[in-house]
Amino acid sequence: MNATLLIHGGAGTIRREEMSEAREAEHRAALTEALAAGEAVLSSGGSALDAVEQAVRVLEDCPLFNAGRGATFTAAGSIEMDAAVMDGMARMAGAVAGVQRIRNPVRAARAVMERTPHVLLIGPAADDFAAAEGLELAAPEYFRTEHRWQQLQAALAARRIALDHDLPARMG
Amino acid sequence: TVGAVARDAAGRLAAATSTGGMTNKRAGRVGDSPLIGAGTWADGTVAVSCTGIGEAFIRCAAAHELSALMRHGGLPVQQATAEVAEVLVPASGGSGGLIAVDAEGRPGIAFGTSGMYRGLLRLGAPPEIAIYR
Repeated sequence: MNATLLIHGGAGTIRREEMSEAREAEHRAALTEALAAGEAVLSSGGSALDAVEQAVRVLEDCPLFNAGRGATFTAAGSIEMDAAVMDGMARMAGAVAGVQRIRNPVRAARAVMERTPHVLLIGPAADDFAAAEGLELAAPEYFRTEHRWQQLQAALAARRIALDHDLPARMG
Repeated sequence: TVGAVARDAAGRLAAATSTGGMTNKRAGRVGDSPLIGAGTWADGTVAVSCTGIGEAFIRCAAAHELSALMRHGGLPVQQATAEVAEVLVPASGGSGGLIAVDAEGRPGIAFGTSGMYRGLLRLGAPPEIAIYR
């Protein structure tokens, strides 16, 4: 039974010397929690689709990673999130882009796949779709973190568009 | 950006990716994550989730290209993952990483940056977490 799960929390210029032991431990704990959420599904015979959704939801809820709570800011100071899922067996896919109110965008992506004939819904209409489907919404301040706000200030000052990990980790 | 790929006990494959995009991005900008075939892909051969400079992953259809390298080029999953991360994505003007799992449950992990937050779980074995190269 080669059930296997892999996760990522983003790639970039992640420098050991910039990461305190405490902060590294926080990241490792969150990654371990995400693997455990997926493992709970796979070890009970659940589907790969359920496993990836559960693992990503844990990381969306963790403010350390750039998705859901803790997402990065646009130049306009807003937060716009994107997500996608794909089921290899059924060859079905769902995605949302430019959403601002959905607590777990990965759940909305799956709802697009399972409850509409479409693949991708964008913007406020995608937020409204998630609300109509009973998915949990959150106020803008839920997604906001000081760490990402400081990263935006640094990027604005440097006139850069940057990966979430390409700005000094110690921000504010 | 965060993502997951899985192969379950029945041999099914799935992928998921979620992101806030890049810091200081223009409002309205969409990267690769929600674009099927660019940042997220799953078929009967492999499941893929990407992270990095999204525009480069879009330009080379990175996630789908990984599957094509396996299906048409006969590359094993790790070699296909490395080809995309270390050759195709940089050739398209960007950098980043990918995670993948094939139909046998074999993992593929590659990134062209100094680090990638990543985890690997083979059911029945201890979980593996890594950050740096």
